[in-house]
Amino acid sequence: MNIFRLAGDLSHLLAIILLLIKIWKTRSCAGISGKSQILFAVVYVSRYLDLVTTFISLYNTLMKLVFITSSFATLYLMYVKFKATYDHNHDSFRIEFLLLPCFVLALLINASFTPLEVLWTFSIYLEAVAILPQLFLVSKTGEAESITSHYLFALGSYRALYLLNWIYRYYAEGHYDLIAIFAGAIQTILYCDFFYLYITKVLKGKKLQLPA
Amino acid sequence: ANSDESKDEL
Repeated sequence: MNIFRLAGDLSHLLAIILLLIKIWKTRSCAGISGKSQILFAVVYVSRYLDLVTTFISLYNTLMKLVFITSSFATLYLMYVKFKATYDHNHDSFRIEFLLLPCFVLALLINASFTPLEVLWTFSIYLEAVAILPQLFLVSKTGEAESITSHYLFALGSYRALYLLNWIYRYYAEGHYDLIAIFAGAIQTILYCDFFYLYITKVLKGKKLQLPA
Repeated sequence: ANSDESKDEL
């Protein structure tokens, strides 16, 4: 564990908490993509199957449980409790266009061809693109509430911090994992446009509004 | 190179 890794995990945790707070306080999931949240739930379940096979540390187990539980809690709030506020019409991204290619890619490019390893790899690829339905929703509506922007910023920062963690680990431990590094870089790049808008608008107290 | 070491990451 190094500072970048810890900061990345905390940023990830913060993102999830911000999202739950936003939905709970406003009693609404307007502006949030249910499609992205479904993909994140798939990511966590397929990645954290090792919860039942390998014990790494208490921290590791707890964080995995928090990520899985909170993502299902988010889905419950969106699709059951506050269903009426869900932005159906704008959330029209077809997730099978992400799920299928990621799965095929995981079958083709993985560290070892075993069920757990392929599913782990699938989750890494899928996570890289899971935010696309959310970014698509923001671009369709042309704006995002400030708390939604903070959520996206924290979620995007998490993988960027992991990139620093991987650079650190490469120099400090000689450790690297090309699949994670490649997917993490793609994931971070997808957020760049959003990061720019966040820094130039939201941090200056303006609403995140896309140019018409 | 997905050793148990890398599975420590989330």
